[in-house]
Amino acid sequence: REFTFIHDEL
Amino acid sequence: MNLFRLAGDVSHLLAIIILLLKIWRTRSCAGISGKSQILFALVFTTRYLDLLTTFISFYNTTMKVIYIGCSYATVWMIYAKFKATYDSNHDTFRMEFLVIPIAALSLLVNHDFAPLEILWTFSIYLESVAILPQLFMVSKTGEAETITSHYLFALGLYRALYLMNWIWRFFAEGFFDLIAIVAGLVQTILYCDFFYLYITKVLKGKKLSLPA
Repeated sequence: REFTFIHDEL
Repeated sequence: MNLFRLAGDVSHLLAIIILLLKIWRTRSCAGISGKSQILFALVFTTRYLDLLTTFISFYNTTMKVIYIGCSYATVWMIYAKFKATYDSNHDTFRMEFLVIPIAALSLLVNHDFAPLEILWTFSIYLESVAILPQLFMVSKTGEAETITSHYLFALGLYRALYLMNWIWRFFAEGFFDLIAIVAGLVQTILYCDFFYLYITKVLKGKKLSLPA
């Protein structure tokens, strides 16, 4: 499992 | 990117710049909580570690770098450059009462038990309450300079605009991040009392002072 969360907000 | 989020980011940037300019131009950080500013520096540092791992956009990277840079500049002005004007007697909130429980909470409630993700979660939770030392200081002294209340208003408005951005994103993209939403709600609620005073007093040209 290589899922990382991308947080595209500031 | 939607209009609410852009307005939120601009409001956030404006708040940070208002504070920097206020301190720089008056050569004084009187009435400003250094503890809140340390907490915000910690918030930005732990949240934006993804600068090193993920590229999202030029806008995203630029804003992150500006937020981090300004936040450290503010801490430096309060604790070094204009230290003599720092009102430490009134800045008595205990940071560990926020940081320790929040560190524990971010270990327990997160999207993924991974170091960067836990630090991101920590920063979201911490941001929601990082203004408390400043609000505590205002309530302790019973007043705030008008420029300080503009800063607080812009800073509070930013998360309120993000709440609208999240409603927008839920309907437009089916996107929602429960951790950010709940923390953002808490953060905005903490400002409500201040918003009331700001609208009823500061916008009518009066200084923000609390009833004795």
